[in-house]
Amino acid sequence: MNLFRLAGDMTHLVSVVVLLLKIHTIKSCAGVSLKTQELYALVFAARYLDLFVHFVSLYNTVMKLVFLASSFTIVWYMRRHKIVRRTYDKEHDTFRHHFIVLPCLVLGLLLNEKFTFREVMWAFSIYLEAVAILPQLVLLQRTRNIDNLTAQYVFFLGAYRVLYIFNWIYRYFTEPHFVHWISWIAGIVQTLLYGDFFYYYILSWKNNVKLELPA
Amino acid sequence: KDASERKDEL
Repeated sequence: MNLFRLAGDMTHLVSVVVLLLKIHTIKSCAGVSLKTQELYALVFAARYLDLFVHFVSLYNTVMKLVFLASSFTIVWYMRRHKIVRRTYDKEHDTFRHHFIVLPCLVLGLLLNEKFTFREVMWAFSIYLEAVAILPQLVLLQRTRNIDNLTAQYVFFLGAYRVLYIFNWIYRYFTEPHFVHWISWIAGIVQTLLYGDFFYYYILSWKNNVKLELPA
Repeated sequence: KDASERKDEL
């Protein structure tokens, strides 16, 4: 495993820890999109179907379990926890997330590396992950007071995607026959979605002012 | 190698 890949996984892990920290210790999920969190839970459930079928490494298995458990825990907190659920900004989290699941599934059926159940689910999860951040970005635009933890959560999530692209470039030149068009194109689309957020995040950090996204 | 066996990323 190269350094970009490890750094990418670690920033992904940090993003989840930051979000859980906010929810668990502050007992607030203000500014966090439940729609995005539900999509991530679905993404991991679909992608990690191979968890008990095909073993890669202990690292791989542990990370998969962590991302599965954390995504479902976050959804549970936001839906069921009696204090946390009251802080959920339902009125502004209106992105119709169900409508992007079906097109991703169709795309998975049409564009996959092999027409088997697991491969179709894998491709579906890749397409869905690419757009899963959209409800969160829309909610951020509508949020007056974006707290630091929420902004950091999205920043680390975006950083993870950027690092994965560097990882692919590295692997392309160092490993023979390492070509994954589906994850590369979907990954680049996913990373581009963060462009606007990154711009305003870095600007707010440079000027030492609170993050605000123009509507 | 099979398609799924080449996937070691998360």
